[in-house]
Amino acid sequence: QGTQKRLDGFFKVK
Amino acid sequence: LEAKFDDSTIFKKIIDSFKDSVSQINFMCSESGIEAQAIDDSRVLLVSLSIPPSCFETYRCDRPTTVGVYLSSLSKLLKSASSSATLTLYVEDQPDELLLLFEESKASKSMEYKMKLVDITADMLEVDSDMKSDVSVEMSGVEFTKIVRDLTQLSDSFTVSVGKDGIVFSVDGETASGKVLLQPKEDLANPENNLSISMTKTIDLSFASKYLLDIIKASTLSNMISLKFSEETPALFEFKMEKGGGIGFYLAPKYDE
Repeated sequence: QGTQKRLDGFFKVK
Repeated sequence: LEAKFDDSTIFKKIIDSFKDSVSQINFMCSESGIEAQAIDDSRVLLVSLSIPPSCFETYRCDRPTTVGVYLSSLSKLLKSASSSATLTLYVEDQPDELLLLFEESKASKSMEYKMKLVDITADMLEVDSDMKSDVSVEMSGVEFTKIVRDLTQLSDSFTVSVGKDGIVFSVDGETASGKVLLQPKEDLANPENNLSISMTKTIDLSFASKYLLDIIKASTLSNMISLKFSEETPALFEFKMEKGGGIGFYLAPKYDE
């Protein structure tokens, strides 16, 4: 049921 | 750092609310309070914690200090917490340990624990705390917790949709499906039952059930939960504490291919 996205796809690494 | 909680169970609740989501964390202590961010191993859930000075009976931090801890160890020490005991956290200038002092004035008892600090090199993600969202919902944390517990039993995926009818939580499992619709309401006598929705666009998002089960562990921190959704960003589930600060969970969605 769907593919899990990762946070890295949305937020930049500091 | 010298930071005293008048009720040691507050710190226990804070730590217990995310100790199963992440294994270690750096507390960044400064004069504006204690802040922390940690990402779970699968990089799907981010915990963002803020404990401002208003949460403490007394708070002093002379210079910014990073305090890295293993949450399983800290959580063991916090089993000693009780609402009749205060808890003071001490960290020296060149920190290699965290000292926890529990004091029960009525019982004339004090307990002291020392914990070795760990050097945690975790990368931090740049999270915009003003992140734009298409939908904001404020609702009872008890209600949200019950819905998550009930529905996640049926499926690994949990869907949230918000439209003109209200907010719908639904699951579609192999053997059963379920759906809960909530409409905005105002309960003047019991404001913790209020539900408000502000929306600029409808949303329909799915999340992995297991992370929602972790997130609801923080519901002991607040009567209310604030939810923020947008099709383009992770969702934010936030519990704000009565005395300021709180804990937010950023959760990346699941998408259909």
